[in-house]
Amino acid sequence: KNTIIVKDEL
Amino acid sequence: MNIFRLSGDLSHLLAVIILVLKIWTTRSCAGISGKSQILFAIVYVTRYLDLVTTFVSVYNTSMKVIFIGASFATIYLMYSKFKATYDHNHDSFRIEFLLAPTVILALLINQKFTVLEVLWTFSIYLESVAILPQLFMVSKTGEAESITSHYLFALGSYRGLYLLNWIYRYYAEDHYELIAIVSGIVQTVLYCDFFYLYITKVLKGKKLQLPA
Repeated sequence: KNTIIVKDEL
Repeated sequence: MNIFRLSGDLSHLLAVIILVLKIWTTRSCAGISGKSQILFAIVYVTRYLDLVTTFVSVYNTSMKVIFIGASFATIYLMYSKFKATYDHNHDSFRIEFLLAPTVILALLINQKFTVLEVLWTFSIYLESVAILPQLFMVSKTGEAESITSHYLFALGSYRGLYLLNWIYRYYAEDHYELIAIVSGIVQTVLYCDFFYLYITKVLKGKKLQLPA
């Protein structure tokens, strides 16, 4: 599973 | 962007707008916890520090700016413009009991030990409990105006809708973020009692009044 941090949420 | 995420954001947006408009039009912040509003301002500032480091989209940037702006506007209205209407006596929750544990937790449990990442994590933890002073105030006075209930309902629904968004993203995009998910569940659970009262009372045209 991809757990890379992508902070695209609010 | 999926429908759950979009409805969550719109619900969040609606909540902050309802609050500013309520205070502005009634010229009063009676029944609103200034402490919760201070905690939300801390949440937005510490989470959206990435406004200056990363660009995601115009949508993303605008929403972040609106949340920070509305939050500071609310604090200005409560602590300056309509200060006289602020109900100090009932807003007696000690916020250090929320700040200290969330700071410590963010330092201990995070994805990466960097300043931005720890602050982001802290803001996620703090947001999950930031409504407690407000809920405490409602339970202390035993009631809430209907407009305050609508605000709380919209604000509570937002993270609940995000939970659906995370379930969707887990299956559709193989994407998940455990810290946000666990905190989001805590946050939504804290509203359950209120949701029950909102549905059984406010939606039937009655005032939100707690049983004595």
